[in-house]
Amino acid sequence: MYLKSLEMIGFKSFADRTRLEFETGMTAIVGPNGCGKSNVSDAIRWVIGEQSAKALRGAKMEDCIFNGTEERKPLGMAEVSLTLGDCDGLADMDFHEITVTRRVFRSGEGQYFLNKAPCRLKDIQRLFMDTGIGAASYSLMEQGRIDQVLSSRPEDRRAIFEQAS
Amino acid sequence: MYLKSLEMIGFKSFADRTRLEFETGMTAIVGPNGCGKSNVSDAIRWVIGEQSAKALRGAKMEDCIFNGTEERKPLGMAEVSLTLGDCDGLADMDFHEITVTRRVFRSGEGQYFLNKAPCRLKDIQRLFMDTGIGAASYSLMEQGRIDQVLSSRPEDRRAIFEQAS
Amino acid sequence: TTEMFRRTFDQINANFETMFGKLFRGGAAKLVLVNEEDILECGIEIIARPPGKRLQNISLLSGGERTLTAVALLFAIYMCKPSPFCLLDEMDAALDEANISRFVKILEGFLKLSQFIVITHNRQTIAAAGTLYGVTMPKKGISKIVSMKFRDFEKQAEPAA
Amino acid sequence: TTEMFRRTFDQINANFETMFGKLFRGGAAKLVLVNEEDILECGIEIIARPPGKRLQNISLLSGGERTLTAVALLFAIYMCKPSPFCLLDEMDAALDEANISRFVKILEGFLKLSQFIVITHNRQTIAAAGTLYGVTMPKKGISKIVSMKFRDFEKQAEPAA
Ligand SMILES: Nc1ncnc2c1ncn2[C@@H]1O[C@H](COP(=O)(O)OP(=O)(O)OP(=O)(O)O)[C@@H](O)[C@H]1O
Ligand SMILES: Nc1ncnc2c1ncn2[C@@H]1O[C@H](COP(=O)(O)OP(=O)(O)OP(=O)(O)O)[C@@H](O)[C@H]1O
Ligand SMILES: [Mg+2]
Ligand SMILES: [Mg+2]
Repeated sequence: MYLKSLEMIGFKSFADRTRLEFETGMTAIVGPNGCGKSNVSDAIRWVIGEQSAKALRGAKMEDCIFNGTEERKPLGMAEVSLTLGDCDGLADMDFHEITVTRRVFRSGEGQYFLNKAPCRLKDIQRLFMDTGIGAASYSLMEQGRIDQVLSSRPEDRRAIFEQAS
Repeated sequence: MYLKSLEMIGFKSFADRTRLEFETGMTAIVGPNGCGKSNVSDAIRWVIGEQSAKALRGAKMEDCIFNGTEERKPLGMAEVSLTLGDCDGLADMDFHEITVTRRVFRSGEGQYFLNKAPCRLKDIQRLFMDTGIGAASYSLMEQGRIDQVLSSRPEDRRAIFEQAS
Repeated sequence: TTEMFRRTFDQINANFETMFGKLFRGGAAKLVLVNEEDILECGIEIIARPPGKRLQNISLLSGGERTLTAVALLFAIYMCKPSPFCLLDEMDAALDEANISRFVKILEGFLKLSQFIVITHNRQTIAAAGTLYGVTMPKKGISKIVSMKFRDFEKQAEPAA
Repeated sequence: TTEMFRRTFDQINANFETMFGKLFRGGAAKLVLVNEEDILECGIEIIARPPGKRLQNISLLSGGERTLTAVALLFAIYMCKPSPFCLLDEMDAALDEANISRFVKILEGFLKLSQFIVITHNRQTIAAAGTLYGVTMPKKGISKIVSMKFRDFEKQAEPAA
């Protein structure tokens, strides 16, 4: 399984439809402070099933929806789609390529899709579960979190070991 | 009041007697990871009366004493002296220049001196109290602490305001 | 001392709005006492809005924006009650080069009131310093201090090939 | 599953010792289960000693040494169970240039197993990337992504005069 592309619209500061294509190897994301780099990381963690608004730096999921600027009105919905290649054998998928889509509305209502077919959040979470990718995974390191690996209490630190076994 | 010089011997990684002279304006301290820059900051905070070993990254005050390397044995005492100029009118000092000295031994016993005369820790703490400098002062920012100014709870954040009034 | 705290608070608040505007080149920020009935005990909220953006919880600010906001608050307090010296350990860690440039310019404005000792890895911050000390460990585990010039730092900062 | 956890733990531990030695060019490190009687619930201690230094509590390590130790642990886990992709946000923030160089070399070794997406401000990390995306805000508050080459970054990274 590998990442092919990410598409965001209305997610945090990505008001307009934005697409990133991923190659194999290393992709670096750069730019000035506050321009949206960590928001890309939030989008990826959100679309694969992150349920804690706090882990996405917000107070509620609605904080993920573009809330406007001095010149642009807020939007009513946020949508992120992640396309993965080489998915044969993943969960009970028969697809070679999978697109995971998540939406949230101001009401708090969420919608989830696997290859455009509506599904539940837990279908998405289950898809990634055996790959080592999921909320709080050791492979998804938020800004500032690296020091917590050492500063967390010995009992709390177990979580990343348990994910690996 | 201004800083004139700092002298350390046996303090953390400063096994040998080391002296820094300070000019007015800005002094930058640079060097690779782990070479001792933050230890200089710890030495300054320690000599002016920091009592929390945790604030100095240790578990007990004894952790401040040079504990040896593969080639050098540990020492039995740490000593730091800070010399300040232009001290007229500070606390009940009649001195123009003051040297504050602090020692700690493996037993945990501490010694304190003001211009070579033995004194108590609180004499040192009182000296700095009205200047805005002291443990947890807003003018002494440890590595990584800047984010706590914003992430601390509103009630905890008060402390730096109260110091300023 | 409710009077005294109120006066100090208002002064820091005014300074904070000014400092934030300078560091962010626009935007707005202020401090709010959570409970006006109990100003000696209540919490203090920080409200901050970078230029062009809409107001949101400060938790949604980026790493660099949070550092810059905290720096604005610290400078606001220094304006109110300058200390003889300030010791800043890697305060510029999360800032990009443009923000470090603004941070350093404002810091230079405080040098007539206070002595500053800054620990940093950043070239711009170092270039602004009048005195430069390098800390090294020629014998592993034992620190040694060398007085340096900016060009020595430039040579040392090149990573080993 | 006590068996399974034990086996995984021992493997990660061996990897951790190797990774630490590579990143620090020496020294020693290991993981310790706090309570051998209850390995499915007990805490996990991290023991780390940079080269030439004596063993102390990890709290006394420097900011950069702590990051590098945590990186060694993460890489140790990746060796044990590589994920399809890893997303690292400013992991190099506390590292000096020499340590970033070592970090990047080791990261490159994992690229055949996993895709890496790294958010960074650092030139060496960026130079190692095969693909480079710049995030900008030509209209304040609205992010836009531009595909970039390393030389575009070099131009952009110069602070405004
Ligand atoms: N729902 C939202 N609507 C509009 N803007 C938002 C929303 N949520 C967050 N933002 C904005 O996104 C910005 C933060 O972006 P992000 O954290 O991605 O920055 P960054 O590029 O990682 O910067 P740094 O280098 O400082 O870490 C903030 O200014 C914040 O106001
Ligand atoms: N009591 C002690 N005896 C000997 N060495 C010590 C003692 N206490 C701390 N050290 C060593 O000092 C080093 C940390 O130094 P310091 O925190 O000053 O580094 P630094 O220059 O700030 O690095 P960074 O750039 O990573 O923040 C550690 O390697 C630690 O082992
Ligand atoms: Mg960020
Ligand atoms: Mg340090």
